[in-house]
Amino acid sequence: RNKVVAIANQKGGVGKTTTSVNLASCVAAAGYKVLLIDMDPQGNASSGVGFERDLCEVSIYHALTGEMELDDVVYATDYDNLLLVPSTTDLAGAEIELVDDERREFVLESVIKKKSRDFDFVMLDCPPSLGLLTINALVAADTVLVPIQTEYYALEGLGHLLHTISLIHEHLNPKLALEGILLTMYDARTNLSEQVADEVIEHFEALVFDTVIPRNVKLSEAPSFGQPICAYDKNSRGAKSYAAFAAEFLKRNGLA
Amino acid sequence: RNKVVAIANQKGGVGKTTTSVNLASCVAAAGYKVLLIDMDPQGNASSGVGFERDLCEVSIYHALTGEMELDDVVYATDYDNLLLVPSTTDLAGAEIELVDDERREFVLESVIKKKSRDFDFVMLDCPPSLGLLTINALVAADTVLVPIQTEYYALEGLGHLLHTISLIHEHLNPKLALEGILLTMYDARTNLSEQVADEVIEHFEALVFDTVIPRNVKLSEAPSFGQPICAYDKNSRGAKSYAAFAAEFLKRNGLA
Ligand SMILES: Nc1ncnc2c1ncn2[C@@H]1O[C@H](COP(=O)(O)OP(=O)(O)OP(=O)(O)O)[C@@H](O)[C@H]1O
Ligand SMILES: Nc1ncnc2c1ncn2[C@@H]1O[C@H](COP(=O)(O)OP(=O)(O)OP(=O)(O)O)[C@@H](O)[C@H]1O
Ligand SMILES: [Mg+2]
Ligand SMILES: [Mg+2]
Repeated sequence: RNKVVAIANQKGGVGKTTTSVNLASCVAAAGYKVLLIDMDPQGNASSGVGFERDLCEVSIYHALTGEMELDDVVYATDYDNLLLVPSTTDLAGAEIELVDDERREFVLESVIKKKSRDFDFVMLDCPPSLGLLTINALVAADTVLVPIQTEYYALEGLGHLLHTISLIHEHLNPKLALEGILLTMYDARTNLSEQVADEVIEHFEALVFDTVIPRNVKLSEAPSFGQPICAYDKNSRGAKSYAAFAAEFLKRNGLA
Repeated sequence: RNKVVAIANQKGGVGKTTTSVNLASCVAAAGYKVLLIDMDPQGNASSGVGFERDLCEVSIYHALTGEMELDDVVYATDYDNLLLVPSTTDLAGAEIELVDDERREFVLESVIKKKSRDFDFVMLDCPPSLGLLTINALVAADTVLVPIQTEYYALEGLGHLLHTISLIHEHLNPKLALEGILLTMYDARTNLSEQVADEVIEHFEALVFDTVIPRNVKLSEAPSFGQPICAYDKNSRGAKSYAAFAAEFLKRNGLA
């Protein structure tokens, strides 16, 4: 219960938000209770599930600064079993505000511990950096899910990310394990995708999910309607691949 | 002379590095002296011009912390007129280390001022965040060039970025102006690209460069060979579009 999964990669644009939103919504549609926390000041996960950020009064920022409890910043979404803690651009200030806090890496962990409701999964969408917001997510997490685009620059940063994860495991969060590595935006028409995928599978073998997410324009259209892919176009290749990924994720977690 | 251009956008994966590397190399190939400074701890711009990061002894990190002068961390590249100040993962520590410095936003500006060599352009590749590294780049810059992917999430963040730029202009760097907005990864086969492009052009009109960079796999293959696109495949659509962009950039700067 209340398994916390951080979706992280400091490389930008690799599909962190797309994976957070679609995994959370598919797992919720399968009947599991999911809390999605948007830890990125850009707030893409919030708008990806249809949250009107302009109407947002309270967000994860208020829980991290201690002004409010987590329970007070949880919002319903249009999707059964899926609740959201949104973020706004205020969150960008939290990185500097947290620096002087002695327990600056543990703020999110203690915020989540105080919540009163139970969930099957708490999912954390991380920003593209290894700053304090992502560190907080990795300290609060039981596991970390690493989406990686099948492109060269994304491959280059993977080693550094895994090194950071093992440092966090060693010094700040001994329970932290790797949920897995998810290959995203795979374009079967290019050699590059195949080469990068082969390289990742060769190095990381069983850590790499069997499901590979293809590049599919429906996945990038859905956020402009504020809908996860299963709601926007359930027959698209994007929806089918995230449904398959959610099934694999649940199976690896002993559920199905 | 020594015009400083920051290439910035907090949204991840929009083509900041691809634009920095290819604009710098095309402008250098046209005979102008360019210094490319990699302000991203990921170091993608460094490897994008063929720099072996494992061999890197000194980098922008050492100049920002005051251990060395900028002159001491400038390296040659394989390309005429193009010099590089590389970055390594050490740079991620600089964000926290700079926080206690009273002049923490002005460190890069004073580092660049002390250099002894003259260039026509100094280009700064920024990380995907609005943290201290990007703030330093925006304070040191004369202009900021904003690449934006023709996708919904990238569009969502544009307003916040332009707001941050005007705050920097007001409080920290009154000379800061917008170099322009560059549409990238345009996929003519999808409605989404056209819709996002139309929306950006409608809102920002003359600020948007006429050149639009198409999605072209050669652009994502080139970095794995450590080459800018003009060196990797000069007849590709990617190379032709960045050559056209460089020509437009030079024309807007009164050069040609
Ligand atoms: N499989 C896919 N096929 C096509 N487009 C995709 C796919 N996955 C994500 N996208 C699109 O690619 C862009 C980047 O994805 P996304 O925003 O999810 O990445 P991110 O890692 O969360 O980015 P950031 O680093 O800014 O947080 C978005 O515009 C998204 O809609
Ligand atoms: N026009 C293009 N066509 C195809 N691929 C592209 C294009 N521009 C960039 N890419 C690829 O898309 C990915 C993202 O681009 P890039 O790394 O330049 O973005 P970025 O904004 O610098 O990312 P970050 O936010 O991590 O710094 C890279 O793998 C790059 O090779
Ligand atoms: Mg994201
Ligand atoms: Mg980059």
